[in-house]
Amino acid sequence: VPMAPREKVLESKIRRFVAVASGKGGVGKSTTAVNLAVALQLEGLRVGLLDADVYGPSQPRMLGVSGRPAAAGGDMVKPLENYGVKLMSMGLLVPDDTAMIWRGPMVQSALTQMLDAVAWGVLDVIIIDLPPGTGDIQISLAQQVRLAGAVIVSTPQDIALLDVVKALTMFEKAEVPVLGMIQNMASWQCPDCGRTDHIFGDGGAAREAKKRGIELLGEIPLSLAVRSGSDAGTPIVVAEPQSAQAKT
Amino acid sequence: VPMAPREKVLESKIRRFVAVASGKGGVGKSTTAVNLAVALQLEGLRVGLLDADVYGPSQPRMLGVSGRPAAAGGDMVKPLENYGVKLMSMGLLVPDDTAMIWRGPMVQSALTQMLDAVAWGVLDVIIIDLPPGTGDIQISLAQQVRLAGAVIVSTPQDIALLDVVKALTMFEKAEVPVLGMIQNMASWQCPDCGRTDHIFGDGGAAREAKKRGIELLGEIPLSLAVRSGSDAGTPIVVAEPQSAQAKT
Ligand SMILES: Nc1ncnc2c1ncn2[C@@H]1O[C@H](COP(=O)(O)OP(=O)(O)O)[C@@H](O)[C@H]1O
Ligand SMILES: Nc1ncnc2c1ncn2[C@@H]1O[C@H](COP(=O)(O)OP(=O)(O)O)[C@@H](O)[C@H]1O
Ligand SMILES: [Zn+2]
Repeated sequence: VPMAPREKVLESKIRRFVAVASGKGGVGKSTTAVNLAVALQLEGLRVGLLDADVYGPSQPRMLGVSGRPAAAGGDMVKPLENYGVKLMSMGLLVPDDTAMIWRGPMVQSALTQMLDAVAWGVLDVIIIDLPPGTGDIQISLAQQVRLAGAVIVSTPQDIALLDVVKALTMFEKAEVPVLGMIQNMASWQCPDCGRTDHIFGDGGAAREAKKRGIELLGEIPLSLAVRSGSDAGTPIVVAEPQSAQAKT
Repeated sequence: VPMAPREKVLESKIRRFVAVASGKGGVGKSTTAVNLAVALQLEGLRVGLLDADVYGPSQPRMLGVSGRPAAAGGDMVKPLENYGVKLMSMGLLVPDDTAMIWRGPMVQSALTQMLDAVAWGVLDVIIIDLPPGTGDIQISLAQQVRLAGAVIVSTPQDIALLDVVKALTMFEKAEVPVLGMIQNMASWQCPDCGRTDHIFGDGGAAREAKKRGIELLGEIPLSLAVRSGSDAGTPIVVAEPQSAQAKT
């Protein structure tokens, strides 16, 4: 598939597009995407974050960003920025309580706008936070950009693995390499007595990664700091850089 | 909008269609839907469960059901059944590792098939487990059946509320009454020392329900029995009927 001329412009400015996906919702994909973006920026890269979850954009809140994007000439807009990361999201374009009651074609055109009509500037990497499922948004993205790779986030339990396998199948078909898997909410340690519980199962995602020869990039425990960081807009890598969660 | 003749046939056999929705994924919507279905059956109702999450169907596993649906004459198929609940799901029609890499129109026709081409028989209520978001599946459903109401499931934290508000907006626009809200993963109690932690926040969904005059149908704590029940296909109402979780 030869790339359209428009794509050449976007690809010439952004060296790498990396998707963060999970198949299933609520496993910590958006939390992982924002922390990955901030961690890469702390290492000196020029980083963008595209919130492709058109129906449920949570990146503005997670990155602690609000306000409307400014015009950038032509029909372009500027991304908003915090912690050195540039962000574009449907959550910046409509009020929080607006539901995007849109069918596929509308969603596809919103994605195209967020890629092409944003003055991203020159970036080393754009992290794309994908919504759950394998529908219009995922198909459109694979058709519009050349993904350098995908990071898969899962919780340990069997139910989440069903959806992880579907996401892996989708990336295989689209010939997108899987860079690794992150097992999130791996365990909970009681702050008082130290007892550890595997509320969401034990090691399912790690076993699946091993079985398929995919690198396990890390295991993140359940932690109050991670959850309160996402509600407050301070990603954990910023709040507690030295903590185990941040190092993953 | 006058109902099509086909709809009259379906509506004449099924007295009530109730949707279980959340807007956000991973908050326990499928777990709530299967337990609601089984609980209503235990009270003597004839209950069906439609797994409308075409991209990530988890009801076959949660209800402990497997196998292909049998032909029922014409192009109809029979639903599968367990604990007295009739189930239809994409998960029964394709192998677990098949990803539905489908755009909107394919999804809409799959939903229509699961409503019309299934020999549901006469039922008092069908519980419809909706996927996250406000896209093609939700729009098609609201156009195809007259929903008697919707139950909204949420976890307590702010991030989940953003999506709950969008789901509420969607139901308002579609003139579907909201029957109530369930706050799931409300807290975790340490089995050793009894300390309680609000891992996913404290009471956000309950406050939102109160603000909007929506009945809070119940609060469900995080529990190992709930999670292992869904992985094993024994809904908690069946495994521990007397437990607090089951009573909600
Ligand atoms: N390791 C963790 N510990 C505690 N809470 C977490 C953790 N990871 C994610 N969360 C919380 O779980 C919720 C779901 O995470 P989110 O990133 O929105 O998932 P997804 O993008 O997969 O839907 C958020 O409120 C987030 O704060
Ligand atoms: N109250 C609870 N306690 C422990 N685990 C739960 C609870 N509710 C749901 N879960 C688990 O959380 C995961 C997500 O639930 P699920 O019903 O699949 O959510 P959704 O349908 O919203 O994506 C499942 O593995 C389920 O077993
Ligand atoms: Zn304890």
